[in-house]
Amino acid sequence: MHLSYLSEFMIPSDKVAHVQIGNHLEHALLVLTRTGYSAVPVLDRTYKLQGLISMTMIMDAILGLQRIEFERLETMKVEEVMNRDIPRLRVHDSFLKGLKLLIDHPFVCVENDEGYFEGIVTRREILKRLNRQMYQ
Amino acid sequence: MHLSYLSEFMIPSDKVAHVQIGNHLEHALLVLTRTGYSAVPVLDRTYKLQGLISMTMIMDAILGLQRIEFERLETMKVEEVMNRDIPRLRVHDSFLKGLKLLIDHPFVCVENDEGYFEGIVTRREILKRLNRQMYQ
Ligand SMILES: Nc1ncnc2c1ncn2[C@@H]1O[C@@H]2COP(=O)(O)O[C@H]3[C@@H](O)[C@H](n4cnc5c(N)ncnc54)O[C@@H]3COP(=O)(O)O[C@H]2[C@H]1O
Ligand SMILES: Nc1ncnc2c1ncn2[C@@H]1O[C@@H]2COP(=O)(O)O[C@H]3[C@@H](O)[C@H](n4cnc5c(N)ncnc54)O[C@@H]3COP(=O)(O)O[C@H]2[C@H]1O
Repeated sequence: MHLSYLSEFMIPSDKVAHVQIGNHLEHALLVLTRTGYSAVPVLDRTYKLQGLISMTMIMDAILGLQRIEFERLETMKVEEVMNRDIPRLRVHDSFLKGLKLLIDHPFVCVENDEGYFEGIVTRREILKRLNRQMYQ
Repeated sequence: MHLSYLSEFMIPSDKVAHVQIGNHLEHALLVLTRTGYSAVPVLDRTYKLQGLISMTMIMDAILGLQRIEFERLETMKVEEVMNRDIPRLRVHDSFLKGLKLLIDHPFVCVENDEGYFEGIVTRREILKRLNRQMYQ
């Protein structure tokens, strides 16, 4: 298992819901609500990884002192609230490296050497494998 | 490890953010946004576990066909949108039983024989332990 590559556990980019730089918060909110994911990656037009955005980040941004300022959903963009400081893995990174990051992150984005988005590694996939190991 | 009890990994109830039956969606949304959690347990007044509520469930409930119907946050209650069909563990359940459930659930609630809420077991705690195991 220590010799496994993350590529084995990765959900490929074409199966990953995401939003784009330039999208307004309202679009991101709709994507998250419709897919049911609490957070998704943010990519730019060239398909490079830029950050990740969550329901909480959006809500936090529109929670004013007096009331929820819903109009901000139409005026603010994802790049204003997303988390840019995210861990990044490579396809050939080890299982152990992925496991360590997944301790603190529900999913970790995988990119290639040029920074193009390849996919994500999730806690669920790692837990499934670890569960199988327990029976060996 | 197969002989570990879940109590070892459990976050006790006094440390778990939750909402109550009877709370309106607006209150739940504020609790989720302020704690930063994407989902929390729902308890009743006697501290019995009733379900769990997430950001997505709330958003789903207010997403109308034409627009986001924010007024529903003040009129709808948590019991109208929460997920009542949730797995439940006991304090003396095995690590393996918890691991299996955490494959599909980011956290699982623990209750005692009377149905009173004891705490939650999270993927993070299980992954930390599994990571340590890999070095043994
Ligand atoms: N449509 C669905 N079908 C089946 N199960 C679902 C599901 N939506 C959520 N779940 C379950 O809930 C867990 C937490 O989802 P969450 O959206 O908070 O957190 C997710 C989400 O933020 C992200 N993610 C997972 N799959 C994704 C995808 N295809 N596209 C974009 N983001 C994804 O990775 C996080 C961890 O995912 P993980 O699979 O470990 O864990 C998932 C999975 O066990
Ligand atoms: N305030 C915080 N401090 C440090 N890390 C934080 C954090 N909020 C979130 N995280 C990190 O993000 C993960 C996903 O959080 P989420 O809120 O989607 O999903 C959470 C949340 O729904 C629930 N949860 C965890 N701790 C909770 C608590 N004290 N009260 C209520 N619910 C909790 O269990 C899920 C899985 O939690 P887990 O720890 O495995 O995984 C957490 C943790 O690794």
